[in-house]
Amino acid sequence: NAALGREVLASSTCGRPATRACDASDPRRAHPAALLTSAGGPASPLCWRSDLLPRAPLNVTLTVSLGKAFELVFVSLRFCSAPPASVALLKSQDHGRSWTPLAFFSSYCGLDYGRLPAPVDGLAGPGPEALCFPAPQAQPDGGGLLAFSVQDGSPPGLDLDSSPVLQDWVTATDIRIVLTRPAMLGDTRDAEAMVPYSYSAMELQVGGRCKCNGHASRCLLDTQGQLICDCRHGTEGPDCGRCKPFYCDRPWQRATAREAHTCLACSCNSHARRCRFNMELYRLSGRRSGGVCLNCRHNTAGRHCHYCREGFYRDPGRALSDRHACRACDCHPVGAAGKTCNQTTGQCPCKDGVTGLTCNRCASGFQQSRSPVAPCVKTP
Amino acid sequence: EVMPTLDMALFDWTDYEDLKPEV
Repeated sequence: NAALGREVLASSTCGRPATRACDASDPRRAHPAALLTSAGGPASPLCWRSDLLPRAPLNVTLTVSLGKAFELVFVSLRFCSAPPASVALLKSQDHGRSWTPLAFFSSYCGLDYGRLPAPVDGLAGPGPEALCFPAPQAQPDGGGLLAFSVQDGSPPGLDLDSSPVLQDWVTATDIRIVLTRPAMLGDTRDAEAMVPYSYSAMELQVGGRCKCNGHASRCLLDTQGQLICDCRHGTEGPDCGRCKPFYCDRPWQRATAREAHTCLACSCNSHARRCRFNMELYRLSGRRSGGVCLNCRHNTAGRHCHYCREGFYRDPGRALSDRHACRACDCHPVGAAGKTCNQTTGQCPCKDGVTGLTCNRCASGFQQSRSPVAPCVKTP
Repeated sequence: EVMPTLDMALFDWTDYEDLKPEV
């Protein structure tokens, strides 16, 4: 129950000002919305109660923030009195900034929500949609239960692992229940028919699991008290929804039952701490590797910091990952024709008659001259 | 035969001052 212990915001709660039946300042006679998600559950005799609603609009909303994204399974609300004749169930995926309907419950689908009643023989469309179901029935004890399963609006056969549409359908950060029309009042546009009424409920449950996209097996409270996934597979974020900074050798993907889709670390031979993903390289590699190392250190260069930058050459006696794997060419300022040596052998380009790895000696049959332009001349 | 390394002190930089390396 993702709603357990979470704060519920009710647009109307009785007791302010106090009446004989309800006094918000007296714990024995208060009926706060917190009762809906407290641990007391159905065993608790206390109910949340709205203010008396003498005239339309009779909408009362109950909003519960789940703290992070969850994958819903069901939502239920147990009423203490006769359940409303019309209820809208909404969800938010962006912490309450926008809302989309999950389902409607009404004896007046067209009148209250402009919708046709849900077809009894299944969904018409290929994807999940918010349908209008019959209003919850009053129970013999005078209460009633509103119950919604995410399967109720979803075509059979969709698999959560393979259906992004279904993944989107079940994802919610907040749940809102709009009690639209009280029971018994019929068409509330008829002012003559209206009598003071209040909604009353005892338990709100939001069945679901912490959404971690398959990359965590548990959720934890962070230092700010926020619920977050304990991410693995090289992922991070509240929902493990992205790869960690250095783990971008291939695109982030949701894990499935068959494949973890681990975010892979870039291959930088221990010479870089950052990398970026390049989709074109990823495609060219046959969808195997798209990471490009950034800021190669230790005089290395290349996509994987796998060769030496200009002016340096590979020391064959050291491993590629060694911080001294690349040695400076050290070409002689007079004997060499340039400063860049062969990156593999370290051989500098020598002027005529000059020899040596760094071009620092005259070749056999040559001797040093006084000219820095032609430092070695043939021995007479 | 191992030749001696080039002796920088032997070079005459008179006409090549702009090429002279910093030591």
